[in-house]
Amino acid sequence: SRLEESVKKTVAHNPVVVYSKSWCSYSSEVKSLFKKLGVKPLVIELDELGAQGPQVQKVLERLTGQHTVPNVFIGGKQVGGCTDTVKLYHKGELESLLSKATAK
Amino acid sequence: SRLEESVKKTVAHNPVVVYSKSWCSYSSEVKSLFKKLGVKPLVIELDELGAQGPQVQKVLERLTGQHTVPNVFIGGKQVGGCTDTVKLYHKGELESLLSKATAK
Ligand SMILES: N[C@@H](CCC(=O)N[C@@H](CS)C(=O)NCC(=O)O)C(=O)O
Ligand SMILES: N[C@@H](CCC(=O)N[C@@H](CS)C(=O)NCC(=O)O)C(=O)O
Ligand code: FES
Repeated sequence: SRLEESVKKTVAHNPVVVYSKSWCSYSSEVKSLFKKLGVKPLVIELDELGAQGPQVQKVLERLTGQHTVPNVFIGGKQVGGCTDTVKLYHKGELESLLSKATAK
Repeated sequence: SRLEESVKKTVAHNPVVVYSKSWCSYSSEVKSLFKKLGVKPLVIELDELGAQGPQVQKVLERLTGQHTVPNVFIGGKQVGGCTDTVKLYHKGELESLLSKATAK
């Protein structure tokens, strides 16, 4: 669908993308982790897209199998949610993923 | 209002009460902390109350100044949200609050 193409394009053309909900603390935690690492992700607040919000969430579920927020992409690849991103950080793997993605 | 009276009665008559939203990870974190401590709180899922959900949330905001979830009460006193409850736990203060409240 056209929406699916636009989501695919968004994650391909931006080094770090976070699909979020503005009032969700797990989404905020991921956004502040990137801020702490000096990274400015493209943040898309699904609850601020009006009728398209639930539709984009369905596309994300189709593309990634994940219907929850936050949904994080780095270098065009889906990383997962908040706990996944924080785990990568604690294992020291997040920073190398970020430098590869932002170096392109 | 009648709803305010019923919320006041609920927090007065139950040792531990958690106002939650079923899909919220911060609400789940607080519920699992209590489970780990062997405590069975009264859990009220605001998103499962239908039209009353937002009304109860407004009453909680009027009574406690907090409009967010989770909203935790122990021994009739408002403790706060997830971060507040977890902080009390790490300071070793949560367990004494719980034993006082559940001993009654
Ligand atoms: N472990 C996941 C949890 C994600 C999660 O459950 N997100 C919630 C909001 S905090 C959600 O999207 N809930 C909607 C739903 O369950 O339908 C993560 O760390 O991102
Ligand atoms: N620090 C608070 C954060 C609470 C919070 O922001 N909760 C969110 C859901 S995770 C909420 O209720 N958002 C609704 C809103 O902001 O209107 C806590 O630990 O409970
Ligand atoms: S909605 Fe509460 S942590 Fe996401």
